[in-house]
Amino acid sequence: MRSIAVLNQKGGVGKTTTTVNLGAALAERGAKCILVDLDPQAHLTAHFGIDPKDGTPGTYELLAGTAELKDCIRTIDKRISVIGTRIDLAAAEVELANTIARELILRDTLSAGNLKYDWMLMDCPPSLGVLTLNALCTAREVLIPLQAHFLGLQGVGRLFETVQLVAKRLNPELTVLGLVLSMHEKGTRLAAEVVDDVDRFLTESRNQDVPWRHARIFSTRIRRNVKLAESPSYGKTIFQYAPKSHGAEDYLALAAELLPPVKPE
Amino acid sequence: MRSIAVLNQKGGVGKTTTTVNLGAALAERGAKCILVDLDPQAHLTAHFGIDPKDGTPGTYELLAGTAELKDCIRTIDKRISVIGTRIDLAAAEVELANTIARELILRDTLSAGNLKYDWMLMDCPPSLGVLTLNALCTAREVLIPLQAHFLGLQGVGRLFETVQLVAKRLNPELTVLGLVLSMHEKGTRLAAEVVDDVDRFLTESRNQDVPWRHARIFSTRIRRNVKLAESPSYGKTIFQYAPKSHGAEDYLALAAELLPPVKPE
Ligand SMILES: Nc1ncnc2c1ncn2[C@@H]1O[C@H](COP(=O)(O)OP(=O)(O)OP(=O)(O)O)[C@@H](O)[C@H]1O
Ligand SMILES: Nc1ncnc2c1ncn2[C@@H]1O[C@H](COP(=O)(O)OP(=O)(O)OP(=O)(O)O)[C@@H](O)[C@H]1O
Ligand SMILES: [Mg+2]
Ligand SMILES: [Mg+2]
Repeated sequence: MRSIAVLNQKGGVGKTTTTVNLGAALAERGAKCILVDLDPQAHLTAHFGIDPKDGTPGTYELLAGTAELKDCIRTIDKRISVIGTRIDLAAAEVELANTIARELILRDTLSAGNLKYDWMLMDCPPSLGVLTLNALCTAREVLIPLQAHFLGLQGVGRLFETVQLVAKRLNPELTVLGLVLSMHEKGTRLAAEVVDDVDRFLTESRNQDVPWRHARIFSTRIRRNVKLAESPSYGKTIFQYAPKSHGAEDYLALAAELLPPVKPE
Repeated sequence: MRSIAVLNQKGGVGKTTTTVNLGAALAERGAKCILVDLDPQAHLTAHFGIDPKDGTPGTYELLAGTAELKDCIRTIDKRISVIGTRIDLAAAEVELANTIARELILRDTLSAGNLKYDWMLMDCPPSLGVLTLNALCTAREVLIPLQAHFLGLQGVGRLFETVQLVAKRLNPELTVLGLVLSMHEKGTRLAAEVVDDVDRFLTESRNQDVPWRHARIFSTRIRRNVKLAESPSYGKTIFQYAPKSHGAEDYLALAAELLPPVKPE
């Protein structure tokens, strides 16, 4: 199973939208996917029209150790399952502050469960706290949605530093798969400058022993497309809501870029 | 001095852009403003081209009690001052977890300082943790930037609940000034639906004893405008970078809506 943490501490860059629709795109191409909501906002959960308060346990209970993994998995269709969450997850940061190896709880819970999926995608909150660290310790790969804006660029360095620390101390297999430009508006000078900045940074790292030495900016850009913003209000993925839209096209193209196993050169 | 917390736990809805450019718009109209960065991402600080590591203390030191208020204030021009921050502020959540009345530290530090400004605007991180609580205890009014998307709507109820709790227990004068639609794209069905939802909620609360009984959606919508996303890369406000742009127009119009004191009916 390929397991990917979708993260960026910058808010509103398309983490949830990417986790849902990349997962759905991989499913369209025949893969079996499990999507995990690690954001107390529970937007991945809401995106599937799930009521976070319906009593089904989720990532909060997994981290608190009060539920079995099998009881937390909701089947959406034959290829997509979801582990949802609710706002109580926000308390995890303080509740786990003094727990030994608090970053490893999710990894240990999920690995004990022997999950039978092709892909696991984890949606992270806009922060680099204990919830995101649990995702980084569980995942083997990191996918970073990026809005090609100046403010969007600010935190990327710190994001890489955090990934490096986790790789050094807790999860040696962790690598950065790549960055995907989202809400992309072609042709603006700003976007071109940001892409150049990131490209230069990645090229300079090619021969260094860092988790992002094989990372790249995916050639697929997720274009700004209102259908992507509308689909969660119907509890649907972009493929169920607007299968012929740019949004559906772009996420299918992104899935195609991910599908051949990424072999290091 | 009118003091406003600019917040919404949803990421990427224009909190920083609004704090900077509404502050600048109020300054354009003659007011003296102080802008406070309470987000560890330090994007307000970066927006003014300030190097967060230049050694000048900021909100982290204020909360830790290791610097005097007067040493934290940076003068940008004759009408705008900034209290910046740096990434270390992210540690405040855990460092203050056991401090008595941790939500009131900023309020007490700023009120002891006898600030001489017309407006204070505080930029909050995308969460409702201790940093945002400090802003809510310091402010008298709350301004909520909102993107008219389904996911953007999810957390508004909880945001109001948090404001109500703070008003009840810690800051009885706290009221919700209103919501401002940002990155607005006219004419989409989604936007109209979201606006209707929020309007209905606010109208129903008119006669209730809640902090948002006088709140409204500002008639000024901040239109999506790439100049707003470009200006921080030059360390400038929209008025310095593109004074004739939609962005400048919209923030001036928003300032005009704020300027007559909001008298309860
Ligand atoms: N390509 C796109 N085109 C148009 N709208 C989009 C696109 N991608 C995401 N959106 C919308 O933009 C908003 C932000 O996206 P999303 O919530 O997925 O970001 P996020 O990074 O998960 O945010 P947060 O930091 O709050 O978790 C949402 O309302 C979403 O519906
Ligand atoms: N009206 C607008 N038109 C175009 N771009 C905008 C507009 N307002 C903000 N932006 C851009 O959108 C991105 C998100 O805005 P901003 O960073 O101000 O949101 P935020 O709520 O402060 O995010 P965070 O939750 O990460 O603190 C930024 O890159 C900003 O430059
Ligand atoms: Mg999200
Ligand atoms: Mg911000």
